Amino acid sequence: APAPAELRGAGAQAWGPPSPALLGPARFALEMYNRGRAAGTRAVLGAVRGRVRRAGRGSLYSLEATLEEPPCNDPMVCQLPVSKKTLLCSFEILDELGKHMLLRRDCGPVDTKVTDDRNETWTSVLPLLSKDPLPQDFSVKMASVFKNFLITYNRTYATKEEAQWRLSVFVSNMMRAQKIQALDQGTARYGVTKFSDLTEEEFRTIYLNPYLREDSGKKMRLAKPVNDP
Amino acid sequence: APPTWDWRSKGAVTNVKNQGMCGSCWAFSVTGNVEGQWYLNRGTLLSLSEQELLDCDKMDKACMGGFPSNAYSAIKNLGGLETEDDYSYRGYMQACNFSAEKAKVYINDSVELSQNEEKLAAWLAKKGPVSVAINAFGMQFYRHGISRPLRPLCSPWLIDHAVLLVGYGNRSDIPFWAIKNSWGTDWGEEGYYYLHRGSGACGVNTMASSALVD
Repeated sequence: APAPAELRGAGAQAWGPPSPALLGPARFALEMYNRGRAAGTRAVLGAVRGRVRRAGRGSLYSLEATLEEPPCNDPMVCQLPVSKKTLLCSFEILDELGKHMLLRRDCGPVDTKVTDDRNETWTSVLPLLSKDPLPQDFSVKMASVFKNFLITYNRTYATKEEAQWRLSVFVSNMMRAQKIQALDQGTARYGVTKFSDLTEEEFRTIYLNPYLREDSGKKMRLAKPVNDP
Repeated sequence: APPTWDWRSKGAVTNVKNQGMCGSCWAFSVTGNVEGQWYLNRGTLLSLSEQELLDCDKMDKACMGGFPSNAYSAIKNLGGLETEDDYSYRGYMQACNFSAEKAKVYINDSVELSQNEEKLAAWLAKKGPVSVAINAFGMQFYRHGISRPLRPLCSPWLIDHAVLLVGYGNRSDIPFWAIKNSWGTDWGEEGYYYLHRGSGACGVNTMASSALVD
């Protein structure tokens, strides 16, 4: 079905409380953002704007939203430095037959004033966003990269839901790899590996050795330098 | 230290192994070091058992993690290491069924190595591959090339992965450590990771150690 009339005309560029048509995807995006957080620590939705595009059997929502993080006193726990409360996020959500799938999430702290496009301030806040102008066929491209990943590493998933979840993790990991790439001072290349469908937490828990941080193990004597006769 | 060195081309390094879904990197880092020490001091390259360490090294935590220094001590106390073939890898902890008669190698001691990367390179070139522990930041998505993450992102204080230094050199004037990982050959450069050398990148110089074989 074509996108709801009020969306097409909904001033998709105007900030404001989510219009009824955006409410569903906006709430889903917030739910995914707060996933795993205890009550009282969850962010709440602020202003939303967005647009919708047909994609296959469903609709692809591109949302920009401000999220308000609750006050956080413990710097060791806070997602943000205590002084910053508002996040500016962009989400891409695929709505197929009433089922939502998060394809992309990108968030960063901003000043509490939300600026609009005309003075371009906010794009400078998320440089990666402005550098990557979100080509229209982004989702199609990601789906194809994910398909190659499944073939290369012979990956299968037990249910469709698991596959959808893994696709959203994969897409989010591609963003992470892109950031690691941008910040690397060497010649390393980062991208798709056999671990690309694991969340950071899964990867850390399964493959790494956090025990090494806790201690240094049995004390050993220092080796003599090699040139020591 | 010589400008470049690679124990892989000198027969002191076994094939890249795969720890599977288990936090047993510490065991692979130690067996890799002992394999090198046994080869350089006793002349035979044997692939040694990580499963024996998972099952019988009671000081460490098998798939939940462990320390190379504890593992050296366990090898000494047990009386040696069996080969990979005799005590093959499962990727999860079982009851210990080590038998001293089957042990093919032993170690006499273990030492902590210098945190000075030049001295470390000199030690490696003269004595053999070195067990180290690093911060694994970025390694989930590493494909190839010399990695050099920003220091705040790859803090030397947040060590969480043990690996094996097998060589060092320069690529286009960028100094690197050649690191044998234990995630299989379908990760990184045929299972190897290349990390910037000389800047303490990701804490590579903070937990260097080796067994000693008479």
